[in-house]
Amino acid sequence: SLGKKLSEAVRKLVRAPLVDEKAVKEFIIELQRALLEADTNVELVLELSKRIEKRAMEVELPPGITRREYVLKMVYEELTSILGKRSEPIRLKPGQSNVIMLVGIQGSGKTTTAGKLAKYFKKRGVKTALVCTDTFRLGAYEQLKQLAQQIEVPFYGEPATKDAVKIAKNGINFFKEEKIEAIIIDTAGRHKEEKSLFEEMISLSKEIKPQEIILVIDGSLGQQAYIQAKAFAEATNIGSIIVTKLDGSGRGGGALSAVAATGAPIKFIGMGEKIDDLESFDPPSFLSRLLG
Amino acid sequence: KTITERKVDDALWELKLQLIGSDVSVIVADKISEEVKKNLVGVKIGLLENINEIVKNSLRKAVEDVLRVNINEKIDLISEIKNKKNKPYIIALVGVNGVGKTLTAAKIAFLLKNKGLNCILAASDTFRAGSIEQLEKHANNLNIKVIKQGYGSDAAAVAYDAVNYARARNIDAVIIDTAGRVQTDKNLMEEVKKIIRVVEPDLKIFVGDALTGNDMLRQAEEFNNNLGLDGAILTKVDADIKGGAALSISYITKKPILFIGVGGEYKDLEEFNVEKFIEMLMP
Ligand SMILES: Nc1nc2c(ncn2[C@@H]2O[C@H](COP(=O)(O)OP(=O)(O)OP(=O)(O)O)[C@@H](O)[C@H]2O)c(=O)[nH]1
Ligand SMILES: Nc1nc2c(ncn2[C@@H]2O[C@H](COP(=O)(O)OP(=O)(O)OP(=O)(O)O)[C@@H](O)[C@H]2O)c(=O)[nH]1
Ligand SMILES: [Mg+2]
Ligand SMILES: [Mg+2]
Repeated sequence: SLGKKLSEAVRKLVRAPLVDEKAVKEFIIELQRALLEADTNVELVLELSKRIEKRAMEVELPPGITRREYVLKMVYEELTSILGKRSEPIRLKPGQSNVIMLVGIQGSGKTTTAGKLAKYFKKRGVKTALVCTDTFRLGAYEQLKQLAQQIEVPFYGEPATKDAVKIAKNGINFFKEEKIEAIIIDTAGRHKEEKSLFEEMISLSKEIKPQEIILVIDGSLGQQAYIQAKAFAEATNIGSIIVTKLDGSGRGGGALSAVAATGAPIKFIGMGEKIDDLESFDPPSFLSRLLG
Repeated sequence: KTITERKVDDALWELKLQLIGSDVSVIVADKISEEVKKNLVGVKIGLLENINEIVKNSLRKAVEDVLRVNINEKIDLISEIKNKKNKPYIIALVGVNGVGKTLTAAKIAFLLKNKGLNCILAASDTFRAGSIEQLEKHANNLNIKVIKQGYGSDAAAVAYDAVNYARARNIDAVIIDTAGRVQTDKNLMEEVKKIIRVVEPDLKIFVGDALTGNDMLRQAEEFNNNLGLDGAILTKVDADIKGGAALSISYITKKPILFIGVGGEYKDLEEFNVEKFIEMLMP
Protein backbone atom coordinates (compact mmCIF):
# COMPACT_ATOMS: atom_id res chain seq x y z
CA SER A 1 0.00 0.00 0.00
CA LEU A 2 1.18 3.53 -0.70
CA GLY A 3 0.49 6.78 1.07
CA LYS A 4 -2.30 9.07 -0.29
CA LYS A 5 0.04 11.50 -2.11
CA LEU A 6 2.15 8.77 -3.66
CA SER A 7 -0.96 6.79 -4.74
CA GLU A 8 -2.32 9.93 -6.38
CA ALA A 9 0.97 10.47 -8.19
CA VAL A 10 0.84 6.91 -9.50
CA ARG A 11 -2.78 7.42 -10.64
CA LYS A 12 -1.77 10.58 -12.55
CA LEU A 13 1.13 8.73 -14.07
CA VAL A 14 -0.90 5.84 -15.37
CA ARG A 15 -3.79 7.94 -16.70
CA ALA A 16 -1.40 9.10 -19.43
CA PRO A 17 -1.68 6.93 -22.57
CA LEU A 18 1.98 7.33 -23.50
CA VAL A 19 4.93 8.01 -21.26
CA ASP A 20 4.17 11.49 -19.97
CA GLU A 21 7.52 12.94 -18.89
CA LYS A 22 5.83 15.54 -16.70
CA ALA A 23 3.74 12.88 -14.93
CA VAL A 24 6.84 10.75 -14.37
CA LYS A 25 8.69 13.74 -12.89
CA GLU A 26 5.76 14.49 -10.57
CA PHE A 27 5.64 10.84 -9.53
CA ILE A 28 9.38 10.78 -8.79
CA ILE A 29 9.08 13.88 -6.61
CA GLU A 30 6.24 12.27 -4.61
CA LEU A 31 8.27 9.06 -4.27
CA GLN A 32 11.30 11.01 -3.05
CA ARG A 33 9.13 12.86 -0.59
CA ALA A 34 7.60 9.64 0.78
CA LEU A 35 11.03 8.05 1.21
CA LEU A 36 12.51 11.17 2.85
CA GLU A 37 9.54 11.49 5.21
CA ALA A 38 10.26 7.87 6.14
CA ASP A 39 13.86 8.89 7.10
CA THR A 40 15.56 7.22 4.13
CA ASN A 41 19.08 8.57 3.56
CA VAL A 42 19.04 11.52 1.12
CA GLU A 43 21.83 10.16 -1.12
CA LEU A 44 20.11 6.77 -1.25
CA VAL A 45 16.77 8.40 -2.16
CA LEU A 46 18.37 10.39 -5.00
CA GLU A 47 20.15 7.29 -6.28
CA LEU A 48 17.00 5.13 -6.11
CA SER A 49 14.72 7.73 -7.70
CA LYS A 50 17.17 8.34 -10.57
CA ARG A 51 17.10 4.61 -11.38
CA ILE A 52 13.31 4.38 -11.10
CA GLU A 53 12.79 7.49 -13.21
CA LYS A 54 14.95 6.07 -15.98
CA ARG A 55 13.02 2.79 -15.94
CA ALA A 56 9.62 4.53 -15.71
CA MET A 57 10.43 6.42 -18.91
CA GLU A 58 10.73 3.18 -20.88
CA VAL A 59 8.06 3.30 -23.59
CA GLU A 60 8.11 -0.45 -24.14
CA LEU A 61 6.12 -2.12 -21.36
CA PRO A 62 6.65 -5.82 -20.72
CA PRO A 63 3.74 -7.81 -22.27
CA GLY A 64 0.54 -8.21 -20.24
CA ILE A 65 1.21 -5.49 -17.66
CA THR A 66 -0.30 -2.01 -17.26
CA ARG A 67 1.95 1.03 -16.75
CA ARG A 68 0.53 1.37 -13.23
CA GLU A 69 1.49 -2.19 -12.34
CA TYR A 70 4.87 -1.67 -13.97
CA VAL A 71 5.71 1.46 -11.98
CA LEU A 72 4.59 -0.05 -8.66
CA LYS A 73 6.42 -3.29 -9.38
CA MET A 74 9.56 -1.24 -10.13
CA VAL A 75 9.42 0.67 -6.82
CA TYR A 76 8.95 -2.53 -4.84
CA GLU A 77 11.72 -4.28 -6.81
CA GLU A 78 14.23 -1.51 -6.12
CA LEU A 79 13.45 -1.46 -2.40
CA THR A 80 13.29 -5.26 -2.12
CA SER A 81 16.72 -5.56 -3.77
CA ILE A 82 18.05 -3.72 -0.71
CA LEU A 83 15.95 -5.49 1.93
CA GLY A 84 15.71 -9.00 0.54
CA LYS A 85 12.55 -10.93 -0.32
CA ARG A 86 12.04 -12.75 2.96
CA SER A 87 13.41 -12.86 6.44
CA GLU A 88 16.47 -15.01 7.10
CA PRO A 89 16.85 -16.89 10.37
CA ILE A 90 19.77 -16.60 12.76
CA ARG A 91 21.92 -19.64 11.97
CA LEU A 92 22.81 -21.63 15.08
CA LYS A 93 25.28 -24.49 14.65
CA PRO A 94 23.76 -27.49 16.45
CA GLY A 95 25.65 -29.22 19.23
CA GLN A 96 27.89 -26.28 20.09
CA SER A 97 27.78 -22.95 21.90
CA ASN A 98 26.79 -20.14 19.55
CA VAL A 99 27.75 -16.68 20.68
CA ILE A 100 25.44 -13.88 19.55
CA MET A 101 26.53 -10.33 20.35
CA LEU A 102 24.24 -7.27 20.28
CA VAL A 103 25.75 -3.86 19.48
CA GLY A 104 24.29 -0.45 18.74
CA ILE A 105 23.81 3.19 19.65
CA GLN A 106 22.82 4.25 23.18
CA GLY A 107 19.16 3.56 23.97
CA SER A 108 18.43 1.65 20.73
CA GLY A 109 16.92 -1.29 22.64
CA LYS A 110 19.80 -3.82 22.90
CA THR A 111 19.18 -5.01 26.46
CA THR A 112 15.43 -5.39 25.96
CA THR A 113 16.07 -7.15 22.63
CA ALA A 114 18.57 -9.51 24.28
CA GLY A 115 15.78 -10.60 26.61
CA LYS A 116 13.30 -10.93 23.74
CA LEU A 117 15.74 -12.97 21.66
CA ALA A 118 16.49 -15.26 24.60
CA LYS A 119 12.79 -15.95 25.06
CA TYR A 120 12.40 -16.54 21.31
CA PHE A 121 15.17 -19.16 21.32
CA LYS A 122 14.03 -20.78 24.55
CA LYS A 123 10.50 -21.21 23.14
CA ARG A 124 12.07 -23.07 20.20
CA GLY A 125 13.91 -25.49 22.45
CA VAL A 126 17.33 -23.85 22.22
CA LYS A 127 19.25 -23.81 25.54
CA THR A 128 19.91 -20.09 25.90
CA ALA A 129 21.77 -17.82 28.32
CA LEU A 130 22.30 -14.09 28.73
CA VAL A 131 25.55 -12.27 29.52
CA CYS A 132 25.82 -8.61 30.56
CA THR A 133 29.04 -6.91 29.44
CA ASP A 134 27.78 -3.33 29.83
CA THR A 135 30.16 -1.95 32.45
CA PHE A 136 29.24 1.67 31.90
CA ARG A 137 25.50 2.15 32.25
CA LEU A 138 24.19 2.25 35.81
CA GLY A 139 21.78 -0.60 36.49
CA ALA A 140 22.61 -2.45 33.25
CA TYR A 141 23.43 -5.62 35.19
CA GLU A 142 20.17 -5.46 37.16
CA GLN A 143 18.14 -4.71 34.03
CA LEU A 144 19.33 -7.77 32.09
CA LYS A 145 19.28 -9.95 35.21
CA GLN A 146 15.62 -9.06 35.83
CA LEU A 147 14.74 -9.90 32.22
CA ALA A 148 16.58 -13.23 32.52
CA GLN A 149 14.72 -14.04 35.73
CA GLN A 150 11.42 -13.10 34.08
CA ILE A 151 11.90 -15.71 31.34
CA GLU A 152 13.84 -18.16 33.53
CA VAL A 153 17.00 -18.14 31.44
CA PRO A 154 20.49 -18.43 33.03
CA PHE A 155 22.32 -15.14 33.46
CA TYR A 156 25.98 -14.13 33.91
CA GLY A 157 27.47 -10.78 34.82
CA GLU A 158 30.21 -9.31 37.01
CA PRO A 159 28.85 -6.09 38.53
CA ALA A 160 32.24 -5.06 39.95
CA THR A 161 34.37 -5.77 36.85
CA LYS A 162 35.15 -2.94 34.44
CA ASP A 163 36.70 -5.09 31.68
CA ALA A 164 33.92 -6.05 29.21
CA VAL A 165 36.08 -8.58 27.33
CA LYS A 166 36.96 -10.37 30.59
CA ILE A 167 33.27 -10.66 31.56
CA ALA A 168 32.34 -11.92 28.08
CA LYS A 169 35.05 -14.60 28.14
CA ASN A 170 34.16 -15.70 31.66
CA GLY A 171 30.46 -15.82 30.78
CA ILE A 172 31.08 -17.84 27.62
CA ASN A 173 33.37 -20.33 29.43
CA PHE A 174 30.78 -20.69 32.18
CA PHE A 175 27.93 -21.39 29.77
CA LYS A 176 29.99 -23.69 27.54
CA GLU A 177 30.40 -25.87 30.63
CA GLU A 178 26.61 -25.78 31.03
CA LYS A 179 26.16 -26.93 27.39
CA ILE A 180 24.28 -23.75 26.46
CA GLU A 181 23.60 -23.58 22.71
CA ALA A 182 22.93 -19.83 22.34
CA ILE A 183 24.88 -17.36 24.49
CA ILE A 184 23.51 -13.84 23.98
CA ILE A 185 25.98 -11.08 24.86
CA ASP A 186 24.51 -7.64 25.63
CA THR A 187 26.98 -4.77 25.22
CA ALA A 188 27.05 -1.10 26.18
CA GLY A 189 25.59 1.53 23.87
CA ARG A 190 28.09 3.45 21.72
CA HIS A 191 28.22 5.75 18.70
CA LYS A 192 30.94 6.29 16.09
CA GLU A 193 32.44 9.38 17.76
CA GLU A 194 33.32 7.36 20.87
CA LYS A 195 36.64 5.93 19.69
CA SER A 196 37.54 4.03 22.86
CA LEU A 197 34.09 2.41 22.97
CA PHE A 198 34.49 1.36 19.35
CA GLU A 199 37.89 -0.07 20.29
CA GLU A 200 36.15 -2.06 23.04
CA MET A 201 33.62 -3.42 20.54
CA ILE A 202 36.42 -4.43 18.14
CA SER A 203 38.20 -6.12 21.06
CA LEU A 204 35.06 -7.99 22.06
CA SER A 205 34.54 -9.17 18.50
CA LYS A 206 38.17 -10.32 18.09
CA GLU A 207 38.44 -12.03 21.48
CA ILE A 208 35.11 -13.90 21.63
CA LYS A 209 34.53 -14.41 17.88
CA PRO A 210 30.70 -14.39 17.89
CA GLN A 211 28.74 -16.54 15.41
CA GLU A 212 26.64 -13.48 14.75
CA ILE A 213 26.94 -9.79 15.60
CA ILE A 214 23.58 -8.05 15.49
CA LEU A 215 23.27 -4.27 15.05
CA VAL A 216 20.22 -2.99 16.96
CA ILE A 217 18.66 0.05 15.30
CA ASP A 218 15.93 2.33 16.63
CA GLY A 219 13.01 2.44 14.18
CA SER A 220 12.90 6.24 14.45
CA LEU A 221 16.60 6.78 13.66
CA GLY A 222 17.05 9.55 11.11
CA GLN A 223 19.61 10.65 8.52
CA GLN A 224 22.57 9.59 10.68
CA ALA A 225 21.56 5.91 10.30
CA TYR A 226 23.59 5.29 7.16
CA ILE A 227 26.87 6.72 8.43
CA GLN A 228 26.55 5.27 11.94
CA ALA A 229 25.71 1.79 10.59
CA LYS A 230 28.61 2.03 8.14
CA ALA A 231 30.96 2.80 11.04
CA PHE A 232 29.72 -0.25 12.97
CA ALA A 233 30.14 -2.47 9.88
CA GLU A 234 33.66 -1.20 9.23
CA ALA A 235 34.65 -1.91 12.84
CA THR A 236 33.10 -5.38 13.14
CA ASN A 237 31.39 -7.98 11.00
CA ILE A 238 27.70 -7.05 11.35
CA GLY A 239 25.74 -10.17 10.46
CA SER A 240 22.22 -8.87 10.84
CA ILE A 241 20.04 -6.02 12.02
CA ILE A 242 17.13 -5.85 14.47
CA VAL A 243 14.90 -2.78 14.17
CA THR A 244 13.19 -1.77 17.42
CA LYS A 245 10.26 0.41 18.50
CA LEU A 246 8.24 -0.16 15.33
CA ASP A 247 5.15 -0.06 17.53
CA GLY A 248 5.81 3.69 17.56
CA SER A 249 5.46 6.03 14.59
CA GLY A 250 8.97 5.77 13.12
CA ARG A 251 8.72 4.75 9.43
CA GLY A 252 11.94 2.71 9.28
CA GLY A 253 13.83 4.57 6.53
CA GLY A 254 16.84 4.78 8.84
CA ALA A 255 16.84 0.99 9.13
CA LEU A 256 16.57 0.66 5.35
CA SER A 257 19.56 2.98 5.03
CA ALA A 258 21.45 0.88 7.60
CA VAL A 259 20.80 -2.23 5.49
CA ALA A 260 22.06 -0.40 2.41
CA ALA A 261 25.18 0.72 4.32
CA THR A 262 26.04 -2.65 5.86
CA GLY A 263 24.63 -5.27 3.50
CA ALA A 264 23.27 -6.98 6.62
CA PRO A 265 19.67 -8.27 6.50
CA ILE A 266 17.00 -7.32 9.01
CA LYS A 267 16.05 -10.51 10.85
CA PHE A 268 13.68 -9.31 13.57
CA ILE A 269 11.69 -6.27 14.57
CA GLY A 270 10.75 -5.05 18.04
CA MET A 271 7.06 -4.25 18.30
CA GLY A 272 6.72 -3.24 21.95
CA GLU A 273 8.30 -3.03 25.39
CA LYS A 274 7.23 -6.50 26.54
CA ILE A 275 9.50 -9.50 26.27
CA ASP A 276 7.14 -11.19 23.79
CA ASP A 277 7.17 -8.22 21.42
CA LEU A 278 9.66 -9.61 18.90
CA GLU A 279 8.57 -10.58 15.38
CA SER A 280 10.32 -12.07 12.38
CA PHE A 281 11.10 -9.51 9.72
CA ASP A 282 8.46 -9.36 6.97
CA PRO A 283 9.70 -7.29 3.98
CA PRO A 284 6.27 -6.56 2.43
CA SER A 285 4.75 -5.12 5.62
CA PHE A 286 7.98 -3.19 6.33
CA LEU A 287 7.83 -1.65 2.85
CA SER A 288 4.17 -0.71 3.12
CA ARG A 289 4.97 1.08 6.40
CA LEU A 290 7.97 2.78 4.77
CA LEU A 291 5.95 4.15 1.85
CA GLY A 292 3.31 5.51 4.22
CA LYS B 1 15.15 41.39 -12.97
CA THR B 2 12.26 39.71 -11.14
CA ILE B 3 12.54 36.65 -8.91
CA THR B 4 10.39 34.00 -10.57
CA GLU B 5 8.73 31.04 -8.86
CA ARG B 6 10.82 28.70 -11.01
CA LYS B 7 14.10 30.30 -9.89
CA VAL B 8 13.10 30.15 -6.20
CA ASP B 9 12.00 26.51 -6.49
CA ASP B 10 15.31 25.53 -8.07
CA ALA B 11 17.33 27.32 -5.41
CA LEU B 12 15.15 25.98 -2.57
CA TRP B 13 15.32 22.36 -3.75
CA GLU B 14 19.04 21.99 -2.96
CA LEU B 15 18.75 23.89 0.33
CA LYS B 16 15.73 21.84 1.42
CA LEU B 17 17.62 18.60 0.78
CA GLN B 18 20.47 19.94 2.89
CA LEU B 19 18.09 20.65 5.79
CA ILE B 20 16.41 17.24 5.42
CA GLY B 21 19.85 15.59 5.31
CA SER B 22 20.50 17.32 8.64
CA ASP B 23 17.39 15.72 10.18
CA VAL B 24 14.97 18.62 9.81
CA SER B 25 11.54 17.01 9.37
CA VAL B 26 10.37 17.14 5.75
CA ILE B 27 7.17 18.91 6.83
CA VAL B 28 9.17 21.61 8.68
CA ALA B 29 11.58 22.04 5.75
CA ASP B 30 8.56 22.43 3.43
CA LYS B 31 6.77 24.93 5.69
CA ILE B 32 9.87 27.10 6.13
CA SER B 33 10.56 26.97 2.38
CA GLU B 34 6.97 28.00 1.57
CA GLU B 35 7.38 31.11 3.73
CA VAL B 36 10.62 32.00 1.94
CA LYS B 37 8.99 31.48 -1.45
CA LYS B 38 5.97 33.68 -0.57
CA ASN B 39 8.28 36.52 0.43
CA LEU B 40 10.53 36.31 -2.63
CA VAL B 41 8.40 35.55 -5.70
CA GLY B 42 7.75 38.70 -7.73
CA VAL B 43 10.40 40.72 -5.90
CA LYS B 44 12.53 42.94 -8.17
CA ILE B 45 16.30 42.71 -7.69
CA GLY B 46 19.37 44.21 -9.40
CA LEU B 47 20.64 42.59 -12.63
CA LEU B 48 23.92 41.62 -10.97
CA GLU B 49 22.38 40.16 -7.81
CA ASN B 50 22.66 36.38 -7.32
CA ILE B 51 19.23 34.77 -6.79
CA ASN B 52 20.69 31.68 -5.12
CA GLU B 53 22.49 33.83 -2.55
CA ILE B 54 19.29 35.80 -1.88
CA VAL B 55 17.25 32.61 -1.42
CA LYS B 56 19.90 31.12 0.85
CA ASN B 57 20.02 34.23 3.04
CA SER B 58 16.25 34.34 3.18
CA LEU B 59 16.11 30.69 4.23
CA ARG B 60 18.78 31.31 6.84
CA LYS B 61 16.68 34.12 8.26
CA ALA B 62 13.61 31.83 8.31
CA VAL B 63 15.59 29.20 10.25
CA GLU B 64 16.73 31.89 12.69
CA ASP B 65 13.11 32.96 13.14
CA VAL B 66 12.06 29.42 14.11
CA LEU B 67 14.94 29.15 16.57
CA ARG B 68 14.35 32.66 17.96
CA VAL B 69 12.06 31.29 20.72
CA ASN B 70 15.26 29.91 22.27
CA ILE B 71 16.53 33.47 22.69
CA ASN B 72 13.28 35.32 23.42
CA GLU B 73 11.90 32.78 25.89
CA LYS B 74 15.15 31.43 27.29
CA ILE B 75 14.60 29.80 30.68
CA ASP B 76 17.16 30.47 33.39
CA LEU B 77 16.51 27.30 35.37
CA ILE B 78 18.61 28.22 38.40
CA SER B 79 16.88 31.61 38.80
CA GLU B 80 13.45 30.03 38.32
CA ILE B 81 14.17 27.55 41.12
CA LYS B 82 15.66 30.19 43.44
CA ASN B 83 12.72 32.54 42.83
CA LYS B 84 9.99 30.01 43.57
CA LYS B 85 8.48 30.91 46.96
CA ASN B 86 6.64 27.68 47.78
CA LYS B 87 9.23 24.94 47.45
CA PRO B 88 9.81 22.51 45.86
CA TYR B 89 10.26 23.55 42.23
CA ILE B 90 8.95 20.55 40.33
CA ILE B 91 10.59 19.31 37.12
CA ALA B 92 9.13 16.43 35.09
CA LEU B 93 11.03 14.69 32.26
CA VAL B 94 8.94 12.96 29.59
CA GLY B 95 9.65 11.37 26.23
CA VAL B 96 9.79 8.18 24.24
CA ASN B 97 11.86 5.10 25.09
CA GLY B 98 15.62 5.29 25.36
CA VAL B 99 16.13 9.00 24.63
CA GLY B 100 18.08 9.71 27.84
CA LYS B 101 15.50 10.88 30.42
CA THR B 102 17.04 9.03 33.38
CA LEU B 103 20.61 10.13 32.73
CA THR B 104 19.38 13.67 32.04
CA ALA B 105 17.51 13.68 35.37
CA ALA B 106 20.81 12.84 37.06
CA LYS B 107 22.65 15.50 35.03
CA ILE B 108 20.16 18.16 36.12
CA ALA B 109 20.53 17.07 39.75
CA PHE B 110 24.32 17.34 39.35
CA LEU B 111 23.93 20.86 37.93
CA LEU B 112 21.63 21.99 40.75
CA LYS B 113 23.99 20.64 43.40
CA ASN B 114 26.88 22.54 41.83
CA LYS B 115 24.80 25.72 41.97
CA GLY B 116 24.15 25.26 45.70
CA LEU B 117 20.59 23.97 45.38
CA ASN B 118 19.33 20.78 46.99
CA CYS B 119 17.05 18.39 45.17
CA ILE B 120 15.60 14.88 45.21
CA LEU B 121 14.80 12.40 42.45
CA ALA B 122 11.46 10.63 41.93
CA ALA B 123 11.56 7.15 40.37
CA SER B 124 8.31 7.38 38.41
CA ASP B 125 9.33 4.67 35.94
CA THR B 126 7.74 1.77 37.77
CA PHE B 127 7.58 -0.48 34.74
CA ARG B 128 10.90 -1.09 32.96
CA ALA B 129 13.39 -3.71 34.18
CA GLY B 130 16.16 -2.14 36.23
CA SER B 131 14.73 1.39 36.03
CA ILE B 132 14.50 1.86 39.79
CA GLU B 133 18.01 0.49 40.44
CA GLN B 134 19.37 2.72 37.67
CA LEU B 135 17.99 5.89 39.26
CA GLU B 136 18.95 4.71 42.75
CA LYS B 137 22.56 4.31 41.68
CA HIS B 138 22.56 7.83 40.20
CA ALA B 139 21.10 9.18 43.45
CA ASN B 140 23.81 7.32 45.35
CA ASN B 141 26.59 8.79 43.19
CA LEU B 142 25.15 12.27 43.65
CA ASN B 143 24.50 11.75 47.35
CA ILE B 144 20.86 12.77 47.06
CA LYS B 145 17.58 11.15 48.10
CA VAL B 146 15.51 9.12 45.66
CA ILE B 147 11.82 8.52 46.33
CA LYS B 148 10.72 5.16 44.97
CA GLN B 149 8.14 2.45 45.43
CA GLY B 150 8.12 -1.06 43.97
CA TYR B 151 7.81 -2.14 40.36
CA GLY B 152 4.18 -1.99 39.30
CA SER B 153 3.35 0.81 41.73
CA ASP B 154 1.49 3.91 40.56
CA ALA B 155 3.82 6.35 38.81
CA ALA B 156 1.78 9.39 39.87
CA ALA B 157 1.81 8.19 43.52
CA VAL B 158 5.62 8.06 43.51
CA ALA B 159 5.79 11.60 42.11
CA TYR B 160 3.25 12.79 44.67
CA ASP B 161 5.25 11.17 47.50
CA ALA B 162 8.39 12.90 46.31
CA VAL B 163 6.75 16.33 46.20
CA ASN B 164 5.36 15.90 49.72
CA TYR B 165 8.72 14.71 50.98
CA ALA B 166 10.43 17.77 49.50
CA ARG B 167 7.73 20.16 50.68
CA ALA B 168 8.04 18.90 54.30
CA ARG B 169 11.82 19.46 54.23
CA ASN B 170 11.91 22.70 52.25
CA ILE B 171 13.97 21.08 49.49
CA ASP B 172 14.55 23.32 46.48
CA ALA B 173 13.64 20.96 43.65
CA VAL B 174 12.11 17.60 42.72
CA ILE B 175 13.17 15.97 39.48
CA ILE B 176 10.64 13.40 38.27
CA ASP B 177 11.96 10.70 35.93
CA THR B 178 9.10 9.06 34.02
CA ALA B 179 9.02 5.88 31.95
CA GLY B 180 9.70 5.97 28.22
CA ARG B 181 6.55 5.64 26.16
CA VAL B 182 5.61 5.73 22.48
CA GLN B 183 3.34 8.74 22.03
CA THR B 184 0.99 6.60 19.91
CA ASP B 185 -0.03 4.51 22.94
CA LYS B 186 -3.20 6.09 24.35
CA ASN B 187 -2.99 4.33 27.73
CA LEU B 188 0.60 5.36 28.31
CA MET B 189 -0.20 8.95 27.36
CA GLU B 190 -3.09 8.85 29.88
CA GLU B 191 -0.62 7.63 32.52
CA VAL B 192 1.78 10.51 31.96
CA LYS B 193 -1.12 13.00 31.84
CA LYS B 194 -2.14 11.71 35.26
CA ILE B 195 1.35 12.21 36.69
CA ILE B 196 1.29 15.81 35.44
CA ARG B 197 -2.25 16.40 36.73
CA VAL B 198 -1.41 15.05 40.21
CA VAL B 199 1.80 17.01 40.87
CA GLU B 200 1.41 20.05 38.59
CA PRO B 201 5.10 20.48 37.68
CA ASP B 202 6.62 23.93 37.27
CA LEU B 203 8.56 22.64 34.31
CA LYS B 204 7.42 19.91 31.91
CA ILE B 205 10.39 19.00 29.77
CA PHE B 206 10.28 16.90 26.60
CA VAL B 207 13.47 14.90 26.18
CA GLY B 208 14.31 14.18 22.53
CA ASP B 209 17.12 12.13 20.99
CA ALA B 210 19.05 14.27 18.47
CA LEU B 211 19.51 11.22 16.23
CA THR B 212 15.73 10.94 15.66
CA GLY B 213 14.44 11.63 12.17
CA ASN B 214 10.99 12.81 11.10
CA ASP B 215 9.43 11.10 14.11
CA MET B 216 10.73 13.94 16.29
CA LEU B 217 7.95 16.14 14.97
CA ARG B 218 5.25 13.57 15.80
CA GLN B 219 6.70 12.89 19.25
CA ALA B 220 7.05 16.53 20.26
CA GLU B 221 3.63 17.43 18.87
CA GLU B 222 1.80 14.64 20.68
CA PHE B 223 3.51 15.25 24.03
CA ASN B 224 2.87 18.97 23.61
CA ASN B 225 -0.83 18.49 22.76
CA ASN B 226 -1.32 16.16 25.71
CA LEU B 227 0.74 17.91 28.39
CA GLY B 228 1.57 21.44 27.33
CA LEU B 229 5.37 21.37 27.35
CA ASP B 230 7.44 24.16 28.89
CA GLY B 231 10.66 23.24 27.17
CA ALA B 232 12.85 20.52 25.76
CA ILE B 233 16.23 18.89 26.17
CA LEU B 234 18.02 17.41 23.18
CA THR B 235 20.32 14.45 23.98
CA LYS B 236 23.19 12.60 22.22
CA VAL B 237 24.27 15.79 20.47
CA ASP B 238 27.81 14.40 20.78
CA ALA B 239 26.95 11.78 18.15
CA ASP B 240 28.03 14.13 15.34
CA ILE B 241 24.47 15.22 14.64
CA LYS B 242 23.61 17.99 12.18
CA GLY B 243 21.03 19.72 14.39
CA GLY B 244 17.77 19.42 12.46
CA ALA B 245 16.02 17.86 15.45
CA ALA B 246 16.33 21.19 17.28
CA LEU B 247 14.56 22.99 14.43
CA SER B 248 11.70 20.48 14.39
CA ILE B 249 11.19 20.71 18.17
CA SER B 250 11.31 24.53 18.19
CA TYR B 251 8.95 24.68 15.23
CA ILE B 252 6.22 22.49 16.71
CA THR B 253 6.41 23.35 20.43
CA LYS B 254 7.32 27.07 20.16
CA LYS B 255 9.11 26.50 23.48
CA PRO B 256 12.84 26.79 24.26
CA ILE B 257 15.40 24.02 24.32
CA LEU B 258 16.96 24.39 27.77
CA PHE B 259 19.92 22.07 27.46
CA ILE B 260 21.67 19.61 25.20
CA GLY B 261 23.19 16.31 26.32
CA VAL B 262 26.71 15.92 24.98
CA GLY B 263 27.86 12.65 26.52
CA GLY B 264 27.32 9.98 29.12
CA GLU B 265 28.80 11.77 32.17
CA TYR B 266 27.00 14.06 34.65
CA LYS B 267 28.98 17.06 33.44
CA ASP B 268 27.80 16.48 29.84
CA LEU B 269 24.89 18.92 29.96
CA GLU B 270 25.31 22.23 28.16
CA GLU B 271 23.10 25.23 27.49
CA PHE B 272 21.51 25.23 24.03
CA ASN B 273 23.52 27.58 21.79
CA VAL B 274 21.36 28.91 18.94
CA GLU B 275 24.24 30.33 16.87
CA LYS B 276 26.08 27.02 16.96
CA PHE B 277 23.02 25.15 15.69
CA ILE B 278 22.30 27.65 12.91
CA GLU B 279 25.91 27.29 11.78
CA MET B 280 25.47 23.49 11.74
CA LEU B 281 22.21 23.70 9.76
CA MET B 282 23.18 26.42 7.30
CA PRO B 283 26.98 26.56 7.11
N1 LIG C 1 7.95 0.68 22.56
C1 LIG C 1 9.07 -0.05 22.46
N2 LIG C 1 10.05 0.15 23.34
C2 LIG C 1 11.17 -0.59 23.23
C3 LIG C 1 11.35 -1.57 22.22
N3 LIG C 1 12.58 -2.13 22.41
C4 LIG C 1 13.13 -1.51 23.47
N4 LIG C 1 12.27 -0.58 23.96
C5 LIG C 1 12.46 0.35 25.07
O1 LIG C 1 13.49 1.23 24.71
C6 LIG C 1 14.16 1.68 25.90
C7 LIG C 1 15.65 1.41 25.74
O2 LIG C 1 15.83 0.01 25.73
P1 LIG C 1 17.20 -0.65 26.28
O3 LIG C 1 17.05 -2.10 26.05
O4 LIG C 1 17.51 -0.18 27.65
O5 LIG C 1 18.21 0.00 25.24
P2 LIG C 1 19.78 -0.24 25.16
O6 LIG C 1 20.16 -0.21 23.73
O7 LIG C 1 20.17 -1.47 25.89
O8 LIG C 1 20.34 1.05 25.89
P3 LIG C 1 21.86 1.28 26.33
O9 LIG C 1 22.33 0.03 26.97
O10 LIG C 1 21.81 2.41 27.27
O11 LIG C 1 22.60 1.61 25.08
C8 LIG C 1 13.52 0.93 27.04
O12 LIG C 1 12.52 1.77 27.59
C9 LIG C 1 12.87 -0.25 26.38
O13 LIG C 1 11.75 -0.74 27.09
C10 LIG C 1 10.28 -1.77 21.28
O14 LIG C 1 10.32 -2.58 20.36
N5 LIG C 1 9.17 -0.98 21.45
N1 LIG D 1 26.55 9.72 24.24
C1 LIG D 1 25.46 10.08 24.92
N2 LIG D 1 24.71 9.13 25.51
C2 LIG D 1 23.62 9.52 26.19
C3 LIG D 1 23.24 10.89 26.31
N3 LIG D 1 22.11 10.93 27.06
C4 LIG D 1 21.79 9.67 27.38
N4 LIG D 1 22.71 8.82 26.86
C5 LIG D 1 22.72 7.36 26.94
O1 LIG D 1 21.52 6.89 26.36
C6 LIG D 1 21.15 5.66 26.97
C7 LIG D 1 19.72 5.76 27.46
O2 LIG D 1 19.69 6.67 28.55
P1 LIG D 1 18.53 6.59 29.65
O3 LIG D 1 18.75 7.73 30.56
O4 LIG D 1 18.44 5.23 30.25
O5 LIG D 1 17.28 6.84 28.72
P2 LIG D 1 15.76 6.86 29.13
O6 LIG D 1 15.06 7.86 28.30
O7 LIG D 1 15.62 7.06 30.61
O8 LIG D 1 15.28 5.42 28.72
P3 LIG D 1 13.92 4.69 29.14
O9 LIG D 1 13.65 5.05 30.56
O10 LIG D 1 14.18 3.26 28.96
O11 LIG D 1 12.88 5.22 28.21
C8 LIG D 1 22.17 5.42 28.08
O12 LIG D 1 23.16 4.55 27.57
C9 LIG D 1 22.75 6.79 28.34
O13 LIG D 1 24.06 6.74 28.85
C10 LIG D 1 24.06 11.88 25.66
O14 LIG D 1 23.81 13.08 25.68
N5 LIG D 1 25.16 11.41 24.98
MG1 LIG E 1 21.48 -1.71 27.43
MG1 LIG F 1 14.69 5.92 32.03
